[in-house]
Amino acid sequence: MAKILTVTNQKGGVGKTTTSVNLAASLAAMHKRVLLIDLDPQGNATMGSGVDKHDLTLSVYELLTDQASAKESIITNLEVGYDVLGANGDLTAAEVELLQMTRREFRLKMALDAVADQYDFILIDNPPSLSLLTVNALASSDGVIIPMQCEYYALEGISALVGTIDKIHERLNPRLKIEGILRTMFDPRMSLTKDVSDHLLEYFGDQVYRTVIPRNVRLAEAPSHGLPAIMYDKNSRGAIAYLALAGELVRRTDKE
Amino acid sequence: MAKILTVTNQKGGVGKTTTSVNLAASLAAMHKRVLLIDLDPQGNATMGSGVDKHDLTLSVYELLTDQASAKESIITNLEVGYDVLGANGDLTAAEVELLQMTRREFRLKMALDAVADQYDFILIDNPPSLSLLTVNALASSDGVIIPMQCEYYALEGISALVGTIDKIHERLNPRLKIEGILRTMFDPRMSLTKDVSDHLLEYFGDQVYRTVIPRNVRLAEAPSHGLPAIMYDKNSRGAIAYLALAGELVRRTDKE
Ligand SMILES: Nc1ncnc2c1ncn2[C@@H]1O[C@H](COP(=O)(O)OP(=O)(O)OP(=O)(O)O)[C@@H](O)[C@H]1O
Ligand SMILES: Nc1ncnc2c1ncn2[C@@H]1O[C@H](COP(=O)(O)OP(=O)(O)OP(=O)(O)O)[C@@H](O)[C@H]1O
Ligand SMILES: [Mg+2]
Ligand SMILES: [Mg+2]
Repeated sequence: MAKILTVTNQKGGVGKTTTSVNLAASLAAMHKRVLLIDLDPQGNATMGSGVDKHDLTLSVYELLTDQASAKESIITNLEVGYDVLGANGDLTAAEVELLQMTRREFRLKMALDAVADQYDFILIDNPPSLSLLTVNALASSDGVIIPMQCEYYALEGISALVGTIDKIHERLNPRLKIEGILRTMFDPRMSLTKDVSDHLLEYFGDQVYRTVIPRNVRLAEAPSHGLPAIMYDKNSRGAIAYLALAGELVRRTDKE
Repeated sequence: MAKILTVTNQKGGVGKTTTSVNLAASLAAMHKRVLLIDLDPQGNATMGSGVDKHDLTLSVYELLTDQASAKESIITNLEVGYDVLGANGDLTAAEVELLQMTRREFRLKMALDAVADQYDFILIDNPPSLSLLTVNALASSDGVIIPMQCEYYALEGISALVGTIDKIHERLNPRLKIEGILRTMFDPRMSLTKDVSDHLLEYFGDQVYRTVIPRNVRLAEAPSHGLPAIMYDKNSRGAIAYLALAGELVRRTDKE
């Protein structure tokens, strides 16, 4: 049965998509069967995985609005080594349409039940908000990965995010927990980064991944080639860090 | 009559809040009368201006839902030199409530009409999405400032943003135009940055500001002190760049 993980943080630009794409590729490199779901109308995780969002015949929009099944919408046999359920601008309409539907928080979960046993990991990338799309992701998941840029505004917003996760745990999904907090774009030379990182370790302890993702230009260049960093430049510090993260995630999962 | 500017980009983490706060402070330093409106439930522009979002008795939420007037909700006589209409988590509810209201796209514009003549500039910071809150901002504005990190995902999303601005111009606000595209966190050593910047200049020409905001750690440190960079460290490259931007904006405005 797949472990389903939501990658989310309502703060923008903290590395959600970069983490989703590169963690999916790293788990696939460890011979895990992986599905990456893009729940962001920007479609960045779709493009970053080499799938042109403008060419999608079926996307997560059709899945959520009952126009297609997961099996029909999922794209397989990709160069990146993992399967993709893509997104594009159509998804913006899903937000308003979902509001009118019954069991609107569970549309994604109901659709994934049919395919979950075909994967070891399902990762869900999210837009920078705590909207009904993200509620659907959290209601479907075993855990939440929180990418966290070690800066003031990102730290300021984490309590709202933890509050939302607690609410979903109580009302919609009792198995939901924080899988891990991931420090991203980490620049040890900045005292601000170090201060915020110390805050996180003090407050969240073991929930903070030991693996830290450094700021590394290769991670910013790879998406323009539609590739994860381990395929664009496998010896880069960014690619190595995400492989290490995949290792840490698998070790923690095996221990449970 | 105030010039009303929306600062927006649905891509997350591109410097919308940093631009809103520092441009407001720089215009105030030029003795302009400035109001900064925070339309993001994260409340970053509120906190970045030294106003504790948890202490707000009235916020933009009450304004949009007709529970208070602009005059009652605006906070004046602040150390930062400009007035603030703050936001906090309550604003998340406004999104759904606005959907049920008449003239829902014009709630902000109607509220601002009463105070617009008291200011030279009104800046509106937005969340990383193209939602009804941002439609309200665009429907109220003379122009749009688009902060733009020179990286792939940010470039990828700009055509959707320009499309939205065109639609608002046609249907809701015929005076709306792109005021300027601002290159932020600019690191000239990265070839990716240079490539994306060349793309922007080729495609948007004069609409791209000559002023470029460099990556400068002082801009990331200032918010934790609740201050704009020109008050936290006025000789920093970040503070100087935003003063230059204010100068360029005023020159362009005077020429019109
Ligand atoms: N460790 C890193 N080093 C250097 N650049 C990075 C790193 N991680 C992400 N980036 C770049 O920073 C930008 C923001 O990252 P990304 O788009 O993954 O964040 P996000 O949280 O998904 O943003 P959004 O809130 O818009 O969904 C992108 O241009 C990305 O390429
Ligand atoms: N020029 C710069 N140099 C260094 N750091 C910067 C610069 N501009 C912004 N930052 C930092 O980068 C992060 C993202 O900036 P900011 O929060 O202003 O972006 P935003 O577009 O408002 O994000 P959101 O999409 O969440 O609203 C913040 O931690 C900020 O302090
Ligand atoms: Mg993203
Ligand atoms: Mg912001």
